[in-house]
Amino acid sequence: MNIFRLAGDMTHLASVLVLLLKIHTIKSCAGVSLKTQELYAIVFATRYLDILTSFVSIYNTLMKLIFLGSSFSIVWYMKYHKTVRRTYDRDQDTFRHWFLMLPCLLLALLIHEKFTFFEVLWTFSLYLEAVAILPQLVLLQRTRNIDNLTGQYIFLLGGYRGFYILNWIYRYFTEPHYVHWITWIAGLVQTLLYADFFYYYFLSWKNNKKLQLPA
Amino acid sequence: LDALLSHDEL
Repeated sequence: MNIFRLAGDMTHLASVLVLLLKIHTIKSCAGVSLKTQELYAIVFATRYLDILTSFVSIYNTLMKLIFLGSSFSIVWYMKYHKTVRRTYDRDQDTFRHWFLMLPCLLLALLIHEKFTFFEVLWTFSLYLEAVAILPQLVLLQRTRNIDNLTGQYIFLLGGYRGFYILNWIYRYFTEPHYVHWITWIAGLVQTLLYADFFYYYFLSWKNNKKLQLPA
Repeated sequence: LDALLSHDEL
């Protein structure tokens, strides 16, 4: 564990907490994409299939449980909670998530480190995580008026990705044989998707104005 | 072990 990975995990954790805070205390999920949240639930479910069979550390297992629990509870809130579900922008959040899942599954079947059930699903989760933010970014672009918590949620998620890249660079130079092309390329693609959002986020922060995206 | 090593991240 290095400082970059810890920082990445903590910003990831913070992003989930910000979203849960918004949903739990304000009882609103306005501006949050259910499609993206469902994709994240699938990402964690397919990646952490080995939670019972492979043990890395208490920290790892605990974090896996937190990410699994939080992603599924966010989906539950948005779909079934009687007040929260009414604040969901159903008509704007129309991204077809099958268009993301199918290519990711095909790519995982073609490009993987080992052709085993767990390994292919694990690789699928990497590819899917890389593009899972897209429905959220599209929704953001459509609704345009973004409240602070939604903006902070996406900002923290992007921060998590940035720290993970620093973590990989650090591990590459400090650990022998640490080479994981699939993880790196998927992670890099994911981080690049945030670049545009970050640009406008910093612009609004610099000008001390509410975040607004161009049409 | 190698496969496990690549899975030690979240």
